[in-house]
Amino acid sequence: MNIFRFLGDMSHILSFVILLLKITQGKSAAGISLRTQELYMIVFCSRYLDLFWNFSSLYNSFLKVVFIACSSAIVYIIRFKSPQKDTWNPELDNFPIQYLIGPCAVAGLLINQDWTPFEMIWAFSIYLEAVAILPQLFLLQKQGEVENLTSHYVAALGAYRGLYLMNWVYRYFTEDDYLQRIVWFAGTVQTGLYIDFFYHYYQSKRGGLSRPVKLP
Amino acid sequence: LMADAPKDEL
Repeated sequence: MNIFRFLGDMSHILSFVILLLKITQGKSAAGISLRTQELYMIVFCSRYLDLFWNFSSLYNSFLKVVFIACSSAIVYIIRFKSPQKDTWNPELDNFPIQYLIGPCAVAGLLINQDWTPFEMIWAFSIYLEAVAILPQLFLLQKQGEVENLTSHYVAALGAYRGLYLMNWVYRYFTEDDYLQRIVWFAGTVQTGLYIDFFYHYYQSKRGGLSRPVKLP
Repeated sequence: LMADAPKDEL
């Protein structure tokens, strides 16, 4: 464990806290993409199948359960719970996620760390996580302006994988024969998708004023 | 395929 990875996990947890607060206290899922939340639920449920046999640390196992529980709760609330479910707009949040799931599934089958079913599913979840934010970014693009809490949510989510990139660099230079090419590639793509958002987020928060984030 | 490091990360 190193500071980058720890801060990355804390940033990821923060993103869950912000989103859960927003939809439970704010009683609204406006501006939040259910599609992205569904993809994250698939990512965590598929990646953390090894919860039952890969016990690398209590920290890991605990957070795996937390991530599966939170992502599932978020999907449940936005899909089924009133009044949140009425604030979800299927016309706006209509990114064809089958075009994300399909290619990631094929990539997981072809490019993975071993030919076992779990390794293929694991690789699939890594690739899917890299593109899971797309429906959310498209929804924000359509709306032009980003609600304050939502902007902090997306920023925390982007920072989490960005900090993981630093963690991988750190581990590469401090551990011998440390290789994680699949997550390195996917993590780079994932963080790259946030670059544009980060630029607008920084511009809007720079003056210390909480001017709303505007996406062109 | 690519026997990378064991999965010790989230």
